[in-house]
Amino acid sequence: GTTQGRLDSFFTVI
Amino acid sequence: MFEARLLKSGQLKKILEAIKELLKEATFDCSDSGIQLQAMDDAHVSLVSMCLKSTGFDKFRCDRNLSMGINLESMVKIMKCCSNDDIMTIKAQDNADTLTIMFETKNQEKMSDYEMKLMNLDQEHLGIPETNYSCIIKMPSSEFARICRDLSQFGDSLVIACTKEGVKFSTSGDIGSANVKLSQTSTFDKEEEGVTIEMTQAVCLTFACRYLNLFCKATPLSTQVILSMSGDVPLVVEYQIEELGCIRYYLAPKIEE
Repeated sequence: GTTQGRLDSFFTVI
Repeated sequence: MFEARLLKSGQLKKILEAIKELLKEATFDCSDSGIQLQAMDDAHVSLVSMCLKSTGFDKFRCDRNLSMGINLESMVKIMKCCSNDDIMTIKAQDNADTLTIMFETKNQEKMSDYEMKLMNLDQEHLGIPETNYSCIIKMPSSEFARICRDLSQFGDSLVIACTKEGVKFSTSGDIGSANVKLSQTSTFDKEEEGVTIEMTQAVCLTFACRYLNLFCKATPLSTQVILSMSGDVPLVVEYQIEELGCIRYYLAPKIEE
């Protein structure tokens, strides 16, 4: 199965 | 003082239709270069990044940078009050807590104005790293919308596999499986009708159909869509808005458990 990834792990808060 | 005049209010109507289901509210950042918006959905799975260039407006004035927190549902209500070819002007004073939206018919026989309360939104700006994508697929936006709609009947996830032969969209679920393969178009009359693939490395990623279908709400804005993919990074779905700017959606891939 797959689980939905989140963007927080790719983009950083400026 | 901020003032922007758009000859076709239908363009802004379509932009709101393209983002209103992903975002309830968003900050419109206005500067002399134009209007920018960047916001994630509540689940932090997707991000909308919109840029409207000041040069795309009939008139654009922004004396001081201004961040306007807007309830998109309220703005959609106001935009329902105009015709697509009405001329619209949006206006705000510096540090204002309201935004004025005015519509005029081309013959100027009907003028209307609406005042909308602005909101204070906590906004986080995200740094999106520069990425050299392994695959860049350009295809008709209507074809992409059709594939997302058709395949989402079969499963919740869409696998997009891009090789130099073409791009394959696949899904499977309770009733069975479905595959749609598109090859690069060898001949086409108009550029926007073709499928082109720039690829340095084959990529295969899985995405949630629900979000892809929400991105496809932007289809009326552009005849073409550009999909950019690299292994294990978010997909970018980009719609260029003629002369005005673009909307990009970022979507985190699904990960194997």
